[in-house]
Amino acid sequence: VNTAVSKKSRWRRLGLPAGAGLALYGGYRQFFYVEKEEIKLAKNWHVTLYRKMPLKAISRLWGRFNDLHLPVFLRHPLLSIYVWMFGCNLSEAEIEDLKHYRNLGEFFRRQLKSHVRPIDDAHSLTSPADGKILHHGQVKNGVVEQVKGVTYSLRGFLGPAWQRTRHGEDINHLSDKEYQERLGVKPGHRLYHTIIYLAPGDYHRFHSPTQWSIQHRRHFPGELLSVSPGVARWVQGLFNFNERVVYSGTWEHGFFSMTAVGATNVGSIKIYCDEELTTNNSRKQPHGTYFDKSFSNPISFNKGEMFGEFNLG
Amino acid sequence: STIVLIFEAPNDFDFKIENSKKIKFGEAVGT
Repeated sequence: VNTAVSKKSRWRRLGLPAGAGLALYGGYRQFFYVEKEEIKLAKNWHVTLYRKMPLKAISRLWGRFNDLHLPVFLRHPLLSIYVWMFGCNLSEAEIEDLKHYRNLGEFFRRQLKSHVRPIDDAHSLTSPADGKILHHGQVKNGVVEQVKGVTYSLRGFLGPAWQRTRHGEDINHLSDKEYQERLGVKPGHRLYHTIIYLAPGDYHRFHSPTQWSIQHRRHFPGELLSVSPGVARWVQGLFNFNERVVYSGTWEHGFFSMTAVGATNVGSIKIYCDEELTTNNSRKQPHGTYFDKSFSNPISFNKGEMFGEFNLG
Repeated sequence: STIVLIFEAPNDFDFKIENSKKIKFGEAVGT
């Protein structure tokens, strides 16, 4: 008993310095954690080199390869590797039997069971996809944050305001701030944004995030750089380089847009209400080129309604 | 791949999400 009591008091005496030591160690870890999180942007030559890589051609090849029909006996072992590598939740898939999918392309655009994703009725805006929130918040001075501290220009992302270009007004000479002011956001309102990153193992179809109507589509046939969080932290203006399709219209509060941004090996975007759209074409277009389509009869969508899908290729 | 939403909303629009957190299709983003 004596030994135990003396040991206990010894531990008590040790408590304060041990706690201080742990706190110091925590501080040290925190310091280096913050150090590691410091933004280190790619230099211009890094970005130029990265953009020179034939990622679109490689993606098209990857897409074609994954459209080949696999023999039935190979489907389960090969697709299981993908499921294991990217942590896909097979129990949520409408078809759980891997033998049913003729190739990885089909598995990639798999549907989910109808009951596994209930749509939130209490909030006006819901997530259009499974993924990770890269960033969200207010758009200030025409600049959007892709991750904390790394930005891209709203004007570069959306292009000239289509409502105004119809009347022949050129707004390319405007600053980012002036561009946002010209979007015509109503007094008492603000412009907000949300970026959702879909990892390779995620469900790759996407849905309408709210009740809204589409009046316009703009397709930027850009590049197919990776959009993983690490690259988003590294390449400033990443989303303005990539191939993307912007659907714009209105919701209960005014302007609303949803943009599907392609990525390396996932450059094929299909939108169910827009059969004319083709992406990741072999024809090279200069940076900033875009193609417009106006819907003379706006297309209405309800919250949760199926909207489109990303495909390999 | 990525989905980007850009939208107009009242000043008091309330986000229900956090950066770097996973989200599932149909879950609340804001109101």
